[in-house]
Amino acid sequence: KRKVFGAAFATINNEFAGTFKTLTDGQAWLELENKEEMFTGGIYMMASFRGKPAWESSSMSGGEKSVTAVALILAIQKVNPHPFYLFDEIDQNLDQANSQSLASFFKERSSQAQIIVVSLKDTMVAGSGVAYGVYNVAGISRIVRAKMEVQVKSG
Amino acid sequence: KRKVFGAAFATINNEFAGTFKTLTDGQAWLELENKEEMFTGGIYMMASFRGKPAWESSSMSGGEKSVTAVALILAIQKVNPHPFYLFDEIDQNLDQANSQSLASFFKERSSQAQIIVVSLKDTMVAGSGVAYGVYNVAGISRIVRAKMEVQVKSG
Amino acid sequence: GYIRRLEVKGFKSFGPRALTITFEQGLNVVTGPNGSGKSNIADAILFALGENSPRVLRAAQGRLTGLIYDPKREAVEARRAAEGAEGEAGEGAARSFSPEDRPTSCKVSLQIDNADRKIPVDSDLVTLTRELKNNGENSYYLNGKKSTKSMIADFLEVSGLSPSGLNVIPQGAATRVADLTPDEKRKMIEDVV
Amino acid sequence: GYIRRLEVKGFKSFGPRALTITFEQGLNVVTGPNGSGKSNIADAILFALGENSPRVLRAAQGRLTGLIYDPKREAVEARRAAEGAEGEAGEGAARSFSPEDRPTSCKVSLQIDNADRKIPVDSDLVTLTRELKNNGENSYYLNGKKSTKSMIADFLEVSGLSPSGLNVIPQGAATRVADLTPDEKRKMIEDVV
Ligand SMILES: Nc1ncnc2c1ncn2[C@@H]1O[C@H](COP(=O)(O)OP(=O)(O)OP(=O)(O)O)[C@@H](O)[C@H]1O
Ligand SMILES: Nc1ncnc2c1ncn2[C@@H]1O[C@H](COP(=O)(O)OP(=O)(O)OP(=O)(O)O)[C@@H](O)[C@H]1O
Ligand SMILES: [Mg+2]
Ligand SMILES: [Mg+2]
Repeated sequence: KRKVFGAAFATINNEFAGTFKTLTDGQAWLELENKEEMFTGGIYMMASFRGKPAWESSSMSGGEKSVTAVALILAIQKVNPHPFYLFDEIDQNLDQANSQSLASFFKERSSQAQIIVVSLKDTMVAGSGVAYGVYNVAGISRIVRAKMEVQVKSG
Repeated sequence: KRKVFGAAFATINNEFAGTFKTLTDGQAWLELENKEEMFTGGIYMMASFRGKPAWESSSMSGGEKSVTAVALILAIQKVNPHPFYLFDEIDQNLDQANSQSLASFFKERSSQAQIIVVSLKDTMVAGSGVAYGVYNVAGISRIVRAKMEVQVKSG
Repeated sequence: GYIRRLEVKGFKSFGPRALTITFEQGLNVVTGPNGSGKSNIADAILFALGENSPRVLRAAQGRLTGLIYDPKREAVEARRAAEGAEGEAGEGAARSFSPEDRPTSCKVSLQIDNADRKIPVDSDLVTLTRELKNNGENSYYLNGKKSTKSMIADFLEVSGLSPSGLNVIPQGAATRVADLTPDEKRKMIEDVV
Repeated sequence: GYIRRLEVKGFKSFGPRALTITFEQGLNVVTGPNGSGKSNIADAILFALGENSPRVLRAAQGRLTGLIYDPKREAVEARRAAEGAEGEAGEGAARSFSPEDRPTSCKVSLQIDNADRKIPVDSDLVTLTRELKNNGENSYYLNGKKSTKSMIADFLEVSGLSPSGLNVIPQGAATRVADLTPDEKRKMIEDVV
């Protein structure tokens, strides 16, 4: 059990650093509270955003914490691949730059597995292959589909 | 104590209905779990969005819950007026229409008291009197101020 | 095994009639106003994959039967009566909002692509169907043939489809992961390994 | 009593040098990228108004002294050494990021308009200043004159400025209010009455 956890932790840590780098061009890593006894301590999420010093996630801003958590989630997903992924407004408190880079990340990753993303942001909709518009008439949901043309530029 | 609470509850309930109507053109109201013994029961937040049936807040969508909670917060603030108010990304999960109407609500209310709003949304920035752009250089925050021209149209 | 089609009938805000969504293999972005029904799509997918927690599915009144479309008839009747009292105009508007009766069940079918035969069934498509009646009874079907909850659970496990390992991230979950304590973060990673 | 100016020095990400923000009476919207320092403005205002909880002020390491600007020198030194090993280019870039030493204190001054004399002080402006040293010692000033924590608390109460009754809504609070239980909602209203 300890060996399996150790190996998975190392893989997740690598993926986490790679994903965070792709998303923000910064550096991120996981630190074990207790290296000897992995199961007795916690795990710290550390990151340094481009041009800024490194902080533990509890001292980051709301959006910085989210981006770091998203990078960790995406890294953990790699360890346990699925044929489809579903994200519901995961970009809620990201600024324009971070949501743009997440949209490109999803576009890239969607060549390996199906991704369904719920989002209110134009950046995410513009970057998609297919967009689904949901609306409500007298309490009943309806859905229209629109294939996004390749040349769509987000406004 | 019971009388004071009862009176404040009635005022908040009125304000809540009025604010919700202004924000969404729907109807909202508070229900006491136990009308006889106010202090032993809880308070339910009920609302019906335009064209939709009424639901208790726990059965609403994420954004609907937020809008309803914002209306309640704004109503409670009326009971206990302050010279200034500060809201930090209160519009985070609101769609375009709801953030637009919240932006107009703040504009209107800012004639009675100072309002400072932190927001990532263009709708909120475009509707302001003065905008402050915060940015970070090598870990240090800097701030620039811009007086919004009256004719600014949000893109 | 990507999701090709989702068919719902009587499930949450999708109403009493059948509704179909066809998904693509690549990136599908779902957007729309607050309260339009976006998260209910995620709930429908989880329901078909066997999710049983009313909290996770955000079922009204905290009971699974709260997933069945509820036109809130009694509320509408009450309002219509009030509008009726205000004259004919109310009648017209109210009539266009004539919600049907509440269905006695909700049903969700999930059609999964199996061209790569990763799922141990010899067909290009695999259809998972789950129906919940208002008496709380669930029925499960695999490619149209009646099955049981545990058989479906085993089937999902073997075909790598059971929603675990964080492949479905509900609304607000990323912010919650960001605010986990160091111990909770370790536990999250342990659960996936 | 609206806020006219906020002056910070050595407070969180505002760095060791003094920084001033002048606010208007009407609607002021603060915007900027993630991590730029927007919420730190709210924290500075709450700090000057006497807020003492490291959690509410989001102070690093859960201690009030975590509010003092921290250039994270040891992290920068470590990185610079690593960059230095990669040749001269690293040196140039690193030099432009030469954070000053960590200040020994942080200070916030809040200038409040008092033309309407609602605050019981005979001056057009009222300035509240709070300084926190790295030994944990706080000093409070009212219009430049040394005061005490309890005198400031009383003063704020009398002038209707103490942050209570929900006039400051921190990041994420609206979503938390939406998810309160019915009992917690009643308690929220009771607290304000
Ligand atoms: N004592 C300190 N010294 C230096 N920087 C600090 C200190 N405490 C916090 N910070 C940093 O301040 C930065 C800005 O935080 P803040 O929460 O104000 O951002 P924000 O603009 O609100 O971002 P978001 O849009 O993500 O909410 C963070 O990157 C955080 O690491
Ligand atoms: N059993 C039900 N019958 C009818 N409507 C329901 C039922 N259960 C929930 N609803 C309604 O479904 C609506 C849509 O909810 P959903 O959470 O999918 O919205 P959303 O598009 O995700 O919105 P947001 O952007 O705010 O997250 C809500 O208004 C809710 O009241
Ligand atoms: Mg939703
Ligand atoms: Mg913030």
